[in-house]
Amino acid sequence: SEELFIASYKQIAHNFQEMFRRLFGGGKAELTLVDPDNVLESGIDILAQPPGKKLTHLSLLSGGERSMTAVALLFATYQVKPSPFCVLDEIDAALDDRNIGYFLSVLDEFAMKSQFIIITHNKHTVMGSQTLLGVTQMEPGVSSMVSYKIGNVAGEDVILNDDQE
Amino acid sequence: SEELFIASYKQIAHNFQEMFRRLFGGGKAELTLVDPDNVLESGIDILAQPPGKKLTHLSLLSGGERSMTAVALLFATYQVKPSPFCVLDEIDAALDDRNIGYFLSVLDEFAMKSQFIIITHNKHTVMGSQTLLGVTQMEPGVSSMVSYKIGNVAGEDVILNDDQE
Amino acid sequence: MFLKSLELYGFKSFPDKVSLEFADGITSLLGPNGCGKSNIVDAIKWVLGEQSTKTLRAGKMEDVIFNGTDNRKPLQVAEVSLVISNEEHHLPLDDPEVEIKRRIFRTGESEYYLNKNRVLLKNIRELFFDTGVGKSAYSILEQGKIDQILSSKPEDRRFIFEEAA
Amino acid sequence: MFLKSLELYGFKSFPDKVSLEFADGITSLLGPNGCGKSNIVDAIKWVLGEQSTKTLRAGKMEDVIFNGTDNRKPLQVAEVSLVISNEEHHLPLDDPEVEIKRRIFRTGESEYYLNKNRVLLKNIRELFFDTGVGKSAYSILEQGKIDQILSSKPEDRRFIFEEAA
Ligand SMILES: Nc1ncnc2c1ncn2[C@@H]1O[C@H](COP(=O)(O)OP(=O)(O)OP(=O)(O)O)[C@@H](O)[C@H]1O
Ligand SMILES: Nc1ncnc2c1ncn2[C@@H]1O[C@H](COP(=O)(O)OP(=O)(O)OP(=O)(O)O)[C@@H](O)[C@H]1O
Ligand SMILES: [Mg+2]
Ligand SMILES: [Mg+2]
Repeated sequence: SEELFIASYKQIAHNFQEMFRRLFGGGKAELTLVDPDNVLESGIDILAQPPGKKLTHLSLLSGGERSMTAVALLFATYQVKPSPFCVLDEIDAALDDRNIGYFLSVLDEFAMKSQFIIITHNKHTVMGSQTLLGVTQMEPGVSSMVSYKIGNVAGEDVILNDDQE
Repeated sequence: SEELFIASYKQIAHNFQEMFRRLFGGGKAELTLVDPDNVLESGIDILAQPPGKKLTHLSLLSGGERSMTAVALLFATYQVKPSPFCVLDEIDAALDDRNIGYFLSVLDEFAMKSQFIIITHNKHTVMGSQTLLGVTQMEPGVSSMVSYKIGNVAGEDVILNDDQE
Repeated sequence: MFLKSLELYGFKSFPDKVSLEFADGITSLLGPNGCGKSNIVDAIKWVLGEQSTKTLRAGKMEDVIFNGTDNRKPLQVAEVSLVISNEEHHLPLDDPEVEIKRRIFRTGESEYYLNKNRVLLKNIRELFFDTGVGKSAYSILEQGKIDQILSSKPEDRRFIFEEAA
Repeated sequence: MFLKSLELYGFKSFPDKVSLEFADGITSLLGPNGCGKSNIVDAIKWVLGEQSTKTLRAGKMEDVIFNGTDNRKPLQVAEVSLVISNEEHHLPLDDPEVEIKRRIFRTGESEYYLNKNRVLLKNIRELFFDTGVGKSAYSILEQGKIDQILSSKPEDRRFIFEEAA
C-alpha cells in the first residue's frame, strides 16, 4: 500500500543520511524519488557527497565509495526492519582496508542484536569477526568444512587451518 | 567482414582452451557460437570445467572461477592481437591469493612484450609488480601522486609511503 | 542466536554430508575460490523456500543436486536441514527449536519437513513471513548483489524498500 | 616501453597539475578508495580520443573538468597530455616520441594537439587505429568491466572478438 511504502521510505531515507555520515566520517547523502507522483512504481535516486567533495550522482563515485554508499543504504534498511540474521557474500570486495574498518565498527553494533554471516577473502574482515568457519575442497569438486584459527606466525596474525598448526 | 571475424574467433577459441588450462592448472573450457548461421551477430557462449569438476555454464561457477575464466579469455585475445600497453582496473577483486599467483605468473610472460598498468588493492599483486605508483588525497577531493616502496617491518613485507619511512 | 546449525547432503558441491554450527555475533566464512561458500548461501535460501532458480544460480531446480566429478557419480537427491532457535519467539510456533528440511529428487519431486513432519512449501514460507527472514532480497545479500543497489536503473533498487515496508 | 608519462591538469579529481612516469613490465597503481586511480584510467582513455561519456563515468563531457570541493572553486579547463615512445614504430609517424594532448573548456569547446600542433580529434583517433590501442574496449579494462565478459547475455561479449578481428 502507498502509505506503508512512503512511511518506510521516509524512515530509511532519514537513517541513510545518518548511516552515510557514520561510514564516511562526514559528508552527506540523500534519497529522492524519481517520480514523486507515482510512488508505487517510481525508481529511487541516490545522491552522495563524500566528505569535502561535491554532491554527485552515484555513478560518478569510485568503486569503493559506491560500495560504502550501498552498505549505508543496507544498514539504514536494517534499522527500520531488523532481521534476526543476515548473510553478506563478499560485500567488502571493493573496499580498501580503512573502509573495511569503518564498515566493521558499524557492523559490530548491528551484530549485538542480529547474527551476521560474512563471506570474505579479506583478512581485516576476518580479524573483526568472533567466529571463523572454513570451507575447502580436499578432493576436487567435493566441499568439506575445515576449522580455521587465528594464529601468530613471526609476530603476525595469520589464518591457519587444522593441518598447519 | 565475416571471414575476418571467424578467423580471429577460431584463433581466440583455441588460445582460450590453452590459457584456461594454464590459469586453472588443468580442466578445460570452450567457446561456442550461439547462432552459428549468423556469425556477425551471434552471441558467444562460454563453457568451463575447472579441474576435476563437470563442464558447466559460466553462470554456475563461483565468483573467482568466473573472474579467472574471463582473464583466460582476455589473455587469449591478447595473444591474437597484442597491444603495446594494457590497463587493468581491479581485475583481481574476486580472486583468492592462490589464483592471484597463477594470474601473475601468466601476466609475467605478457609483460615482457607489453606494458601493464594494474590498479589493485591486493598486496600479492603489488608484490608481483616491478613498479609501484601511488595516488592519494592529502586534501579531500584533490588527488596527488605519492611514492610507495616495499619495505620490511618486523620481518613482513609492507607497503610504505614517503612519510612512513 | 537465530540460526543454530545447517546440514547439507547432496546439495551442489556437497556430496558428502556436511554440518556447520552457527554462533552469535559476526561469523566469517572463508576458503579458496570455488570451494563452496556461496553454495552454502544458496543452501540457506533454498531451505527457507527460495523458488527462483536464477537467484540460486541454477538452470532448473534439479541442478542443485550434486552432478558428479571425475571420481564421483552424480547423486539422485539433495537435502538441506536448518535448525533455528526460537527462544525469542521470532517464529509463530511454541517449540524452542525448529528444524526445517527440504529435499529434491532428480525426478523433480520435492519434500518439505518442519520438525520431522511433512509439510507443504507454503507452510515453510509462511513461517518466516513476518520476520522478513524468508525474503532473501532482504537479509541475504548474494555475491555481486550489491551492484543491483548501485545499478544505474533507479527502479532496480526498489526491492530494498519494498521488503522493509 | 610505450607509455612514457601522463600529465593531468584540471581533469576530474586533479585540480593541481600531476605527472606520472610509466615503466616497462608490470606497474601496480594503488591508493585508498576514491583517491583517483580510476580517474587516471579515464584520463588515458580520454586523451586517446574516447567520446563515450558513459564509459568515462560522466554525464556530459564537461563533467570531466574539476568541479570543486569545500575549499576549492571549480576550474574552467581540463587537460591531459600523454607522452608515448615510438621507437618501435607502433605509430605511423617518424618522431621517436609522440605527445598527445586534449583540452576541454566549460563552454564545451575542445582542443587537440599532436606534438604541439593543433589537430582534429579524428587525427588522434586514426593514429592508434592499427595498433588496437585506441579502442578502449580492448586494451583498457575498466573497473567492473570484467563482468561484461561474464554477463549473462552472450551478445555482450562480442566486443572482445570484434576488437581483435
Ligand atoms: N550441482 C552441482 N554439483 C556439483 N558441483 C556444483 C553444483 N553446483 C555448483 N557446483 C560447483 O560449485 C562451485 C561453486 O562454488 P561456490 O560458488 O560456492 O564457490 P565460492 O566458495 O563462493 O567461491 P568464490 O570465492 O570464487 O566466490 C563451482 O565450481 C560449481 O561448479
Ligand atoms: N569532475 C570532477 N571533479 C572533482 N572530483 C571528481 C570529478 N569527477 C570525479 N571526481 C571524484 O573522483 C572520485 C573518484 O575517483 P576514482 O574513481 O578514481 O577512485 P579510485 O581511486 O578508483 O577508488 P576505488 O578504489 O574506490 O575504485 C570521486 O570521489 C569523484 O567524486
Ligand atoms: Mg562465492
Ligand atoms: Mg576505482
